[in-house]
Amino acid sequence: SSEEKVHDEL
Amino acid sequence: MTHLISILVLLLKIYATKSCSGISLKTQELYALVFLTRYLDLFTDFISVYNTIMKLVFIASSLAIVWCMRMHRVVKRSYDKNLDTFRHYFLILGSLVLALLVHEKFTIQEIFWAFSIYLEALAILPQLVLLQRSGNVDNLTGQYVFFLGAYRAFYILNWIYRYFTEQRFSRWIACVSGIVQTALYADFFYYYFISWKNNAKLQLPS
Repeated sequence: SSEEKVHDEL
Repeated sequence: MTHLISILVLLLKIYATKSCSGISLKTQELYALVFLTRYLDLFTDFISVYNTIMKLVFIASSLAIVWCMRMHRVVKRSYDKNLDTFRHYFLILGSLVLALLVHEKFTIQEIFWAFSIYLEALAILPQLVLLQRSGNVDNLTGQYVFFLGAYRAFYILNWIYRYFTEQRFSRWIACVSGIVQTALYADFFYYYFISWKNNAKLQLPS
């Protein structure tokens, strides 16, 4: 999938 | 949680002793810059309520500490200005250049994100140099630096876990920087555990 990557870490 | 504890310990030290001796303003300013540039996604991505609250806490607390050390009538007098001479502008410049060269995507937000990761890895250096110069480390300052380093060490365990449990785990910018960041604490951790084992005051060799 070409799902948009988000930064889920703080 | 250890990151939160480190911030609470620092605030406690400043509040209880009305002093910021042993604390590097330069490191604190770098952290403020780190959080301000990393959390630009507050406006674009929602991850969770926890994530948003933590971002706001880290931005607010880092700005509050910088404000206290610069502006507070009593606190600012205890700042060890003559010991806190690390050229932190070089860290900012170096991180910026590296972020322009190595990033996940060439967008403003991604370049600032990479910049904040690189800068965070190095931001502790002025603090470590200040501690080394002053030799004696007061109890709360020692605990502050310990918890700050511990939080990054726990991240490494978390990445190992995520590597094995997630389908696509690729975050090598954060991982490599995080390992560098933790490695910078190795010397401090060594003396911290020695003092803990001997039940003695934390002292760094000059």
